[in-house]
This record gives sequence, C-alpha cells and structure tokens, in this order.
Amino acid sequence: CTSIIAEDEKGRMFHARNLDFGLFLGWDIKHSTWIVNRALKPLVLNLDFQKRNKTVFKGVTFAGYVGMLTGIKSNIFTLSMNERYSLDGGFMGILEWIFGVNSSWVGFLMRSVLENATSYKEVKKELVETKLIAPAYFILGGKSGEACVITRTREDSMDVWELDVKQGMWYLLETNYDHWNQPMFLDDRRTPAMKCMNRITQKNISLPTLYDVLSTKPVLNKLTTYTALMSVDDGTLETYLRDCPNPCMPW
Amino acid sequence: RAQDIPPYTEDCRTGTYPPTGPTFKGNASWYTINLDLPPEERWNKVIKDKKKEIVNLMQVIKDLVEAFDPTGQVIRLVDYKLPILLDSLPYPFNEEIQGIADASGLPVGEVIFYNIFYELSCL
Repeated sequence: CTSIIAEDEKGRMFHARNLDFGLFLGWDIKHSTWIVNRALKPLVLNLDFQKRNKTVFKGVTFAGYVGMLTGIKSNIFTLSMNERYSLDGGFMGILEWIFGVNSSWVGFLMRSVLENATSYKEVKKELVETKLIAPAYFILGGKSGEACVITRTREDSMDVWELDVKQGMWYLLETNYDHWNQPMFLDDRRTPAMKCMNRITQKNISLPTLYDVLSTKPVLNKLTTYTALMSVDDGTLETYLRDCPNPCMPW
Repeated sequence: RAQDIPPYTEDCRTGTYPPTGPTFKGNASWYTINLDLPPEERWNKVIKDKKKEIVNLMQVIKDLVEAFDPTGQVIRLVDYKLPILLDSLPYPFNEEIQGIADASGLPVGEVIFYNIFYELSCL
C-alpha cells in the first residue's frame, strides 16, 4: 500500500491511498496478475454510513468485510491503514485473543473510530493506545497542520510521525516500511513516490496530482486494487479500481 | 517505459485525472449502510448485489488453501471451528457477520475467515 497526506499552501488537507493486496496469493498466468487481487476488485465499494438519514462517515471496503481500511469523517479526519510486516504478527495476536487477551481487530477498530470519534485528537489517542491483534501503520489526517503516521506494534505505538509544514514537511508518505528505515530494495515505492511529490511541490498539490503520483509505477503495481482520494474539508471520497498492464512490477 | 527491476526510471505520470485508459477499471459503486437497522440486516442490499462475487472470492481462496492442504483439513477447521469464535467478536461486528452469512448462504466460519484475513495474512 501507499498512503499520502498532504497540505497545500492554502491549508487544505488531501489524503490519498493505493490499497495493494494479494501478494503470493496465487498467480494468474492468463491475465498476468495475482488471483486473489483479481477476485477482490469487483468487491470494492464506497459506503455511506448513516444514522437518522444523516451521514456519519464514509469509507471504502470490500463487500462482505465489515471493517474499514479507508475512511473519512467529513470536516474532522481522514484515515487509512497500511500493512506492517512483523515476525510478531497477526497469527500470534489471534492466538492470544483466543486465550482471552483483550486486543482489537484492526479493521474493526478503524470502523469504530470512524463511527464514534468526534475529534482528530480523540482518534489519534485511540489509535496510539489500543492494543491490536496485528501490527499496522495508521495514516491519520485532520484539519490544517494535523496529520500523522502511527507505527504500531501489537502492544503499543513505536512512533508517531507528525506533519510539520513550518519545517517544510508538507506531506507524509507511508508505504509498508518504518519511515526511519530504508525500504527493501526490491520493494521501494517510497523513493519514486517522493520524487513525484517533490516535483509537484506544495503549490500544485491537489487530488488530481495525488492521483498522478499513485498512477506512477511502481507505486501503481500488480497488487494495486483501488486508489482512494479524500479531502476532509469538503468530505470528498472518490474510489477508482485500478489495473497495471505489463510491463508492471508484481508488487 | 517502466523497468521490471529497480531502480525505477519511469517518469512521474501527469494528467492522469480524471481517470481513463488501461490503468483505470471503473468507479467503485456507492451503497448506504443504515446504522439504525439491526446489525444483521445492515448489509442485506450489498450482499444481494455482490453475492456471486463474494462466493467467487471464497472459492478462489479455498482453491488456494487446498493446493497446500489437499486433505481439506484447513477448510473443515474454518467451517466447523471458527463459528465458535463468532460470539467472542465485538458487537455489532459479530451480528453483522452472522447477517452476511445468512444473506450470502456462505458458512459463517468462511465469513469470519474473510473478516479476519488481514490479521491472518500478517503471518
């Protein structure tokens, strides 16, 4: 996955993500793609969660999956999650959960905060402090000046990386590696994505230019299921199903 | 233009929005989930429209699992043991999952498996 939060010179916040899924889950030779990834695409949905006919939040999910991996609460926050690889991963978390350890499922926690939280600070606190069954990166954006990437182990938060526009850090970009380490050489989507972001500059950042970044290979790759674009200020959520015709990296 | 191995040299794309062309496969469709409904009824419309695709995905996953476990033990574990966990899942997700299983005709264990797939895939 690749998630980006950026703030333009007028203080507008944009949040965009590619959801990549299905690595090593069967290769379809005929269509030159991953089998599970191909089966998932028709299930991608935009959802408008309502109470008393009023929107509470909007999100992107797969039909049949009740959690959320991407979502927006208009005028309050935007949220996405990227997978974090760890030896102390979800399998151990599930075993502990079966034996009674009180931990949260990542997709369920995201939906809960989208449904119930009323401020950026509240969401951040919950994502930092709640015990999880699997490690993850949470990419959270709010209003001007509010954005962070939370690096989570199952137990606690390893790092909270904050947006700092005054210091020239006008965007945060997270793939599937801790931001203080180099990504794996064979899976470096961070460098090309940052190259494109730096070329666009803060002055020209917008949802269309973020779509450009997420359309550049290998940020776009054979695992990319959808691209979602969000703008917290006006509640925009747009989701596009993606394909990556050859030549294209398998991840 | 794109290389198959790093370092990557494809130029940054520009002018790709609004999406068109071979990398764009369509818009995600919109559905409303009414949170005032009982949890087991909230997803009925979605499942009615997407039942075929969900069943197809589960079959794809089952085929993959069977390639590694031809005896079918893992699938039996999912179908017969996972449902025990349903009541331990947090409300309202447990009841929504039950509703999805009822509407799709899939075994509840397979719907649970699908809903905890992120955690399982972290293995």
